[in-house]
Amino acid sequence: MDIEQKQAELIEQFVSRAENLRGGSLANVIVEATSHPSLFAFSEILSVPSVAELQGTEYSVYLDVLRLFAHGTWSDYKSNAGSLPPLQPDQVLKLKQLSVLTLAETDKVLPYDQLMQQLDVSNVRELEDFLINECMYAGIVRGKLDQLRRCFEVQFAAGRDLRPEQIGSMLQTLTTWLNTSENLLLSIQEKIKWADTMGELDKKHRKEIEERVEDVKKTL
Amino acid sequence: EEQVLVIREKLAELYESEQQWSKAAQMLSGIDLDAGIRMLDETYKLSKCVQIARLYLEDDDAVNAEVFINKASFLVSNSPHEVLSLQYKVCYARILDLKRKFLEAALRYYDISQIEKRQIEDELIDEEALEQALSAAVTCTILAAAGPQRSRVLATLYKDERCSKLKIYPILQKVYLERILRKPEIDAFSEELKPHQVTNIVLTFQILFSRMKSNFILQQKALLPDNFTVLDRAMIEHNLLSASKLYTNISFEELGTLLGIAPQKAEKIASRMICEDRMRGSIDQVEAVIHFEDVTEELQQWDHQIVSLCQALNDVLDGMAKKGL
Amino acid sequence: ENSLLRQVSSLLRRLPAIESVKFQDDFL
Repeated sequence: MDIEQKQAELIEQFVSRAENLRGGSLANVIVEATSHPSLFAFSEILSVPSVAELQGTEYSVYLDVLRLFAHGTWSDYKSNAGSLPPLQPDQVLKLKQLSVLTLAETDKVLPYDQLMQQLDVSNVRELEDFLINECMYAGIVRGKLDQLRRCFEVQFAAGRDLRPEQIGSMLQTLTTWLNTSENLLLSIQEKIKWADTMGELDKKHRKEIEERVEDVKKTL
Repeated sequence: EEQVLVIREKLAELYESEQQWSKAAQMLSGIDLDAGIRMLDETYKLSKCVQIARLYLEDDDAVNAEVFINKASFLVSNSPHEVLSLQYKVCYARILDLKRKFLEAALRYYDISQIEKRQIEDELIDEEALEQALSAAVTCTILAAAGPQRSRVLATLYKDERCSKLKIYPILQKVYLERILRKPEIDAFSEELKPHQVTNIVLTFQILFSRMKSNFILQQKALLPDNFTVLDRAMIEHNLLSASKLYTNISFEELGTLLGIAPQKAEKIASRMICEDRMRGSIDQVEAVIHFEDVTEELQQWDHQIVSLCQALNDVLDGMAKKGL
Repeated sequence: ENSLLRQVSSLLRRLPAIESVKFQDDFL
């Protein structure tokens, strides 16, 4: 979870700055936060009261930008580009990185074609350089590139900000984990018990055999 | 003997002032340090051996220099003169470096860079010289062939916070983190070893040699039997190992583009590394693809993944505990 | 706790720990 440790301090900085600002200067902080190379989490900033107050003002588009970076993808931006301010190159890069995290939420194997389409990348070299330099070396994902199968196998992906509707499915997954783990523990205990029993039986059987050998020896 | 010795030293001095290093060394080599009428004292012998070695090294003649450094090695341990022993250390590091025993050279440069005293006898040691020794240690480690010992030295250097101030640090960081070095970075590193660096890599200890030619530039330019320079080879091998951490398989075409070299070159070095068991994998020449294999077996990888999952779960629980949840 | 939620979200995607034909064979 080092990505969380790395950005914890940054989040704190931006939150404390946002709390004391209004209007245009607050909008600048939002642009700065969504451009920062090491920040990939925006919920905390979103929950600052003064940020929510941007709603309905001339700066509400920056609130939309922040929501986009918290939960959206590059495709979302493109389909709403008309109502959002133009993004700077650093913001575009970040939104594409966040898009990879969103894709990794649903699948552990990401086809190149899907990635190239989602990230507006035209060739494999450019896609792989992006995944290597901007994702794996940035520490937000870990995985392996498979050129023959043209896919990216994700081993680890940093978590993105959660939308409220995601909590339910998370709880569901955790409950399943819990049940599976308990069942696993139970079956391991049964196996241990079975092994012990078999061990005892084996010992008893071996003892009977030895006694019978002794008897035969005596008889002889 | 006495007069001959004086004349030789005088002639050597003249040759040295004309920068005819090997001639000066040969002149001094003619002094019979072992036999002769009067027994020369150990310190005199040691200083001559080191001086002759240094002169040969000025002409990058590691073979002759090593002869005299080996003689000096019998004398240096008993010598009370720290100046001489430091000069001996630098010569020895240079000889190892010239002989491309980069890892041994790196360890000795690193040892030199850790000198604590800033004054030895009547000589001052300046920070810049120590920094050059540290930089030389990093450069040699990077040029050394990949392997567990090199990884250990890389880790030591990476954790030495003095290194973070070196110009070469970004390269050290990427090499340590096993990250691919792109062509511009390699060219920049190569530039670092160019002539202007000769003076900079000079170990400008006043007690050491007034001018010591770095042989990195020779190393870097020296062509190996397979027509690669030392630097080329070190960088390509490093990048291949870094790529093997990122790819399950890759075509040589793409690999060549990624590493900034011809696909045939990539294939040639990859095949040698696989044969030398310095990289796990197989080459499909029909498809022109290299398949990288993980050093760890699948089941072990599974274990590692489960371990890191449990670790991550622990982190979450610790985080919750910290926040009183 | 947004940070914890993100960590849990990342954690949930760590399973299955490994998916490869070779692993299935080795595992069996």
